[in-house]
Amino acid sequence: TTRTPEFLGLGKSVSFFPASEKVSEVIIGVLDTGVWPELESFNDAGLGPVPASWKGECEVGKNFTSSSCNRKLIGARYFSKGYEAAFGAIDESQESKSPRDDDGHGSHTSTTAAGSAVTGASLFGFAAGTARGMAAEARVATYKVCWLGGCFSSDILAAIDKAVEDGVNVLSLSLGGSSPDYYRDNVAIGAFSAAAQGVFVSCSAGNGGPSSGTLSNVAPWITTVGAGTLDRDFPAYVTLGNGKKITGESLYSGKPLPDSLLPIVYAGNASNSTSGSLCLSSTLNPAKVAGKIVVCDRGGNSRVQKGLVVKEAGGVGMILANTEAYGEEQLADAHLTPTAAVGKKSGDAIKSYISSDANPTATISTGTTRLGVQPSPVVAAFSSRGPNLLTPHILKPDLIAPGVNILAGWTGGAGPTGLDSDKRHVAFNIISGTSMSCPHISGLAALLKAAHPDWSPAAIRSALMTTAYSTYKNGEVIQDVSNGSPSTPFDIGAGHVNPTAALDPGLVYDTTTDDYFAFLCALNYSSLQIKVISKRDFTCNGNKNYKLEDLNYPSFAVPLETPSTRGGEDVAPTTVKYTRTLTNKGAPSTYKVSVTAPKEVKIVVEPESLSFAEANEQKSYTVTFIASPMPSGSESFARLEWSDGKHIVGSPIAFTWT
Amino acid sequence: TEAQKSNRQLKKKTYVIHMDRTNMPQAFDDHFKWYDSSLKSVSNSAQMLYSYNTVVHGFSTRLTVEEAKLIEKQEGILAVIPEVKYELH
Repeated sequence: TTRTPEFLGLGKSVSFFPASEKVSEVIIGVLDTGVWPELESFNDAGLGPVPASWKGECEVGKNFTSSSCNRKLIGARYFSKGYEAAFGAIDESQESKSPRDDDGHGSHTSTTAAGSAVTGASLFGFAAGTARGMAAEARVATYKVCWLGGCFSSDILAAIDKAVEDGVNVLSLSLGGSSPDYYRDNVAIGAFSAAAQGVFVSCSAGNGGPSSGTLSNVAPWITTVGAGTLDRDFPAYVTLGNGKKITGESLYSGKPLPDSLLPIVYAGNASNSTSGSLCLSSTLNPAKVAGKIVVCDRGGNSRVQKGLVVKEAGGVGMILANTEAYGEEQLADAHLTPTAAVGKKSGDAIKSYISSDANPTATISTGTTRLGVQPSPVVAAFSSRGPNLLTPHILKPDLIAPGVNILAGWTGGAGPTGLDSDKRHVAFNIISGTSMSCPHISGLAALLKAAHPDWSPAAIRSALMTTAYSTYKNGEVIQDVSNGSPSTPFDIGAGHVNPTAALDPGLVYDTTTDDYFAFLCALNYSSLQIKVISKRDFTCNGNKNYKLEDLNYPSFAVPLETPSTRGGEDVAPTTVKYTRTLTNKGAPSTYKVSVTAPKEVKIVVEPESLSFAEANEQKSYTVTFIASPMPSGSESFARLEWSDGKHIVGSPIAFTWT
Repeated sequence: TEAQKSNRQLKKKTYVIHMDRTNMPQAFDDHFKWYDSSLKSVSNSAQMLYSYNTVVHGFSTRLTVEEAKLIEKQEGILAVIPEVKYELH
């Protein structure tokens, strides 16, 4: 990436940053579409021998030899048996039966997490700079589990199994599926044992936003990552025949449109299809779009596919207009036709102009990379949102990280759009998704692991969460680009990652494997179900009152019942108590609590002060929430902070009434 | 129809079989042989796709719905979980 290190403050010299040789002891395993090993991002210059603990391999296959790996890319495997069992033998003319990445996604995620620094990186001159992963000295091992037909759980589980055996310290999974109960979810099951063996597991939250309740990978032993923007964009300019100028986004780099104005048409008026405005394949009437700029609505098919549909129908350019769901979010893509992606307001203005003018005209021009865009970050519209439908007592996502317009390594086997007709070859591509934010956290977790080798995965997750920020420097809450409103913990979890603060969090919520067992007991899981997840014999104590409220998690979710669902006219406040334990990871200090509470809920923390005399000392506290009745569907939010004047250990709180 | 129902039952799907190694019968000195024996007891033709040893104990294989129900009832089987397709984000 060429901007996130600076955006995250990694460019600064901070005394407690881990030394390069310590980072190089950390191994990040990436489960994805494989790897393009020839990328300069896998240059191993300056790296010492592979860590002695490493037991992995560089598997040989089509276009992949044992010498494809080096001291940077120390392992590469592929898992295709589940895929081939479902789809039949892999067609090697279409994809490589080897760790080689034919898609690009896996090269992008692995280089985002831990790519070596590459000077002079850009995509067609956009986002130019030095590209590097978050943990640029860490080692990478890739596990190819995703193929043209998808990613299958039997392959993913085999990859997790092997990666942990190989000796990875961090696992990065930018994929997801439906979330049945934890004991039916093989990714959650594999991640449990991985975490129990000291492996930090980060997963993407999903791209189901902005709808609520759309999260993937919500198990509490997984770090669930949503996506936000950087302070960078790629402007493209639309000039309308009425003189109005509109700014959108694009990474188009081909032959520009003429300065003179061209006819413009709304796709919905140039198609016989009921969903003609979406520019789906073969839905545009060539007679109505030939030689014109076409306005297409977002949704239904990929953004780059729409440009191709326009081009194939004879159109000369595209304006990609957001609908209500995407708000003002502007995603940059390496379109094959001159394009400007515009927000909903601009899209509406352009459509209004088209409908009001007998001969509407426009032109599109592409600008250059712009830095310092504010406000930033804003929550991506696509980033999946809470509440956590599987376990409403656990707040997810855990945090957000950069996931919009991210430049990172790409495959030599596909063009930047991924379209078959895109014959361009690039070493770097700019793409968006929670797939892109997840490896940012994986790389940052590797940095924390290097700085604090004895920290558990839960301690690392806690440090990342409790030091995340949820407001801008001016005090305003991070915005949600889908509606321009302040975001909530259901959008951002604890907030946006702040790695320099995470390196020295002061206190952590060090959730243990035993805590997770108590959590499973609180879910009323049977011993059999617990054993499926953990491999261990564990019988919940019938005399013990296991409570979901007491999982030692760095955030709080408080589901409440309305009087009607409680079965009566009772309007008395509901009182619930949560318990947490903090572990000191700093010098002796005294922390005092502060709470910002909504008017509907009174929050009492006991004790209000915690003194730690030594490192790793633990102290517990309780939080009592006294909540007034609210209509079903109500939501409210609060924040709890412990501070010793030097550190702030923050936790978001989300209340829901159902 | 009955024929369609029968076809559905014969159609194989991938399952991950989670095994309880602490309940491995004493007749076996190797968990892999135990997995294989468990599989062969419900299907002579089924092949093991993977054997899992580190984060879970068990294996994956292709079974009919009937075979999956049969193996689920065996001693030492913790869970039989159907294959799920995941997508990149």
